[in-house]
Amino acid sequence: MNIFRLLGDLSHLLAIIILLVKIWKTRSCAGISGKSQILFAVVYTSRYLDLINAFISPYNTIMKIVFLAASYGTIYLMYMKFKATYDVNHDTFRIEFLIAPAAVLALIVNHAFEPLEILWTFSIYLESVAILPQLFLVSKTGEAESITSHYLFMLGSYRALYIFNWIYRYYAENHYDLIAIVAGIVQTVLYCDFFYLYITKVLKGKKLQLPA
Amino acid sequence: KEQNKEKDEL
Repeated sequence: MNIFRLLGDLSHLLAIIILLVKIWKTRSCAGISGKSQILFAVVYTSRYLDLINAFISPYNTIMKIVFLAASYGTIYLMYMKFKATYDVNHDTFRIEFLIAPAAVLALIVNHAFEPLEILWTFSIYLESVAILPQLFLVSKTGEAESITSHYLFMLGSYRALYIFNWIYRYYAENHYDLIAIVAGIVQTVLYCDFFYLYITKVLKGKKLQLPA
Repeated sequence: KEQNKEKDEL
């Protein structure tokens, strides 16, 4: 464990908490993409199956359980409890166009052709594009509540911090994982224009408005 | 540098 990965995991945890608080406090999931939340649940489910047979550390196990519970909890809030506030007309990204290519690529490019390894690889590829429906929704509505932009900033920062973790591990621990690194860079790049808007607008107290 | 094998990251 290193400071970059710890900060990354905490940023990730904070993002998930901010989202749950936003939905619970405002009793609304307006501006949030349920499609992205479904993709995140698929990512965590396919990646954390090793909870059953591999124990790394208490921290690792607890965080995996928290991420799984929070992602399914968010889906429950969005599609059941506060279903009336779900923006079904704008949340129209076809996630099958993200799931299928990730699955196909995982079958072709992986470290080993074994079920758990393929599922892990699939979850890495899917996570790199899982935010697209959310960014698509923000671009369609043209704006985002400031708490939603804080959520996105934390979520985007988590994988950006992981990139520093991978650089650190390459030099300090002599190992790397190219699949995770390439997918992590793609994932972070997708947030770039959002990061720009967040830093130039939201941090100045303005609302996040995308140029129409 | 060897390829990362154990999955110790979240």
